[in-house]
Amino acid sequence: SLSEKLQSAFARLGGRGVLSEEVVDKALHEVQLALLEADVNYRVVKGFIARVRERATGSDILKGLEPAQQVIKIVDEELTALLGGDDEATKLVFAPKPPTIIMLVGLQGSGKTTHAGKLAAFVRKQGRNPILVACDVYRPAAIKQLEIVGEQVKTPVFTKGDQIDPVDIAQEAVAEASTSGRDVVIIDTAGRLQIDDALMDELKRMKAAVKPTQILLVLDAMTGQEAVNVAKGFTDSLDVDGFILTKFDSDTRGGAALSLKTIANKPIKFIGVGEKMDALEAFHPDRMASRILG
Amino acid sequence: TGKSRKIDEQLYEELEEALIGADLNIHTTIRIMRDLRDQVRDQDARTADDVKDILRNALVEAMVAGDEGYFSPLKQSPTAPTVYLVVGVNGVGKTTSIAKMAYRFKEAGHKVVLAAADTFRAAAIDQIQIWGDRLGVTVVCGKEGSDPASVVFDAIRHARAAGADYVICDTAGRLHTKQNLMEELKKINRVILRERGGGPADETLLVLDATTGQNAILQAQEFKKAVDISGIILAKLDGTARGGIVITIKDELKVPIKLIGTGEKPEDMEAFEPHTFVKGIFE
Ligand SMILES: Nc1nc2c(ncn2[C@@H]2O[C@H](COP(=O)(O)OP(=O)(O)OP(=O)(O)O)[C@@H](O)[C@H]2O)c(=O)[nH]1
Ligand SMILES: Nc1nc2c(ncn2[C@@H]2O[C@H](COP(=O)(O)OP(=O)(O)OP(=O)(O)O)[C@@H](O)[C@H]2O)c(=O)[nH]1
Ligand SMILES: [Mg+2]
Ligand SMILES: [Mg+2]
Repeated sequence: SLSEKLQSAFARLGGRGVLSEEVVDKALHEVQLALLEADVNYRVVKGFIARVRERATGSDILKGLEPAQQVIKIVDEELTALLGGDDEATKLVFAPKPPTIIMLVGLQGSGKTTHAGKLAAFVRKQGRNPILVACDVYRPAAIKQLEIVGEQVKTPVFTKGDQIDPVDIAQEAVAEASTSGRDVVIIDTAGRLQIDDALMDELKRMKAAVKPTQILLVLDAMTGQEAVNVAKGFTDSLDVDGFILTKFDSDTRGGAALSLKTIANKPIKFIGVGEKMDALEAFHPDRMASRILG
Repeated sequence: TGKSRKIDEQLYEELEEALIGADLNIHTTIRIMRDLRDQVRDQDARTADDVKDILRNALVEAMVAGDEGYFSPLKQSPTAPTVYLVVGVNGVGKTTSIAKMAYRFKEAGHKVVLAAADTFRAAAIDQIQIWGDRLGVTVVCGKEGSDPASVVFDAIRHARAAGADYVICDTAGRLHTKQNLMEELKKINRVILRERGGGPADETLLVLDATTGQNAILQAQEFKKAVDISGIILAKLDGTARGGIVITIKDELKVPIKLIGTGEKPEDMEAFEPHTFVKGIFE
């Protein structure tokens, strides 16, 4: 682990009042390696290390701590603060007047369809009345997949088949929800590349047509350096409200989380921790920080 | 311009950033950059372009070290059917890659059978059946929730009886950290071993998502331990991710990259070619 690496690197340095530049440089070199191994974006790492260096150099070593421990303490605090921030922002936002409309977007295979189901189950537990909307008209059996997911979470699925413009499907779904007492509309969209202009346009049109309460970018927690560009692409086009990081039940360190927070500065609303419909958790910045550091 | 730009620290920093940005492992990158500086000195390189050429050649060498050539073609069985097993974590592109392989073989006049051995995920069987219908290839299924190993068994038997040239087995996405799922995969593999008189599938292909970072190394390690991966399919290279992690995987695990996925249509698959791949890292 990082703390073990730092402990051994500093085994022979006695604690001596303040953290010297030399001690800080040595420690931050290890931290930098750890963050890159954890998939934190290269530029984000540089900025983060610079911040920590500034705070750590010359700082008092707290009583009872080794220099290495002091550096880790600062790194962990900075990381947690960056990942966390406003607790309220991490909650799902509901419309003052129903229906609440949630649009799920993201790259191919990130877990949108699965998490549409998980969100439906989540809001049902809160006593709400969701409906799922099948707006992926491209992927073979995507609608069937959402219908099976819908059955698993006892939520109806609105579909108009795969020959209709997804924007029209979304509009009709919202109109129907308003008249049938459905107070949460969860729209599953097709996976797409953030550089696919035509498909990004489709999402822009959908946003303009249904005015979602929340647009959530569903991103795989094992995403590497491109997490920044993917987030930027979706955020620039759609001004997403937050993220769902999926497949956190793997052993990925999840550094993409830090890249998302630093670059897009939007909250991580949920993490996905499995294939079942109850595998949805809130995002905990402190746990995430120690996971990223390794 | 690169032709007259001199060699300085900023150049090395930019190249290092390009490698890391392409998801090369940091330790692989450190080693490559150190070797690069040595080679620049030894070869008396003068311009930035010279340095980039040396780096590109080094990366190509890393991709083909220990191989017979630049291409790593799919192995064929001397006696039909050739059997391919396709594995990987969730959502990486296994089912779609299988459709692409089936399309290619069908276009070449071969008879293909697909094994719908993802009996777990919602509409997984529907998904591969639609591909089978579109491509005109037989899909052997069991009922949803049935044992994947028995679907593979049925598919191989059916393929033999029907004189098919290829059987390609789809499996459910599974995290390499889930021991029970990796055990299930070993069981599927044992069925293949028995059906082929002790030999594994002609190819056991691990599909990796090009957007995946360092976790791809752990995926490759664990899948290799479980079912001795013979090749990698790197999918979703049409996105902005470069998939540089495969350089480390090839370097450390010696598993060749065989195919790349470049889109969602059946035609969107190509043989892996190292020069093109390395060029993509710097674009
Ligand atoms: N282990 C694990 N698997 C997940 C999680 N979320 C989704 N999956 C799996 O990941 C795969 C892809 O999930 P989907 O919901 O189909 O992904 P998608 O984003 O809708 O895919 P496209 O519609 O093709 O873009 C499936 O095998 C899911 O079961 C998660 O949190 N953990
Ligand atoms: N852009 C792009 N998308 C791809 C590529 N390969 C697969 N996809 C898409 O990625 C998504 C997931 O593909 P699947 O083939 O269902 O992936 P899988 O590994 O079988 O998923 P599970 O069975 O759920 O684990 C689908 O939306 C595919 O169309 C590729 O090379 N490029
Ligand atoms: Mg989907
Ligand atoms: Mg599949």
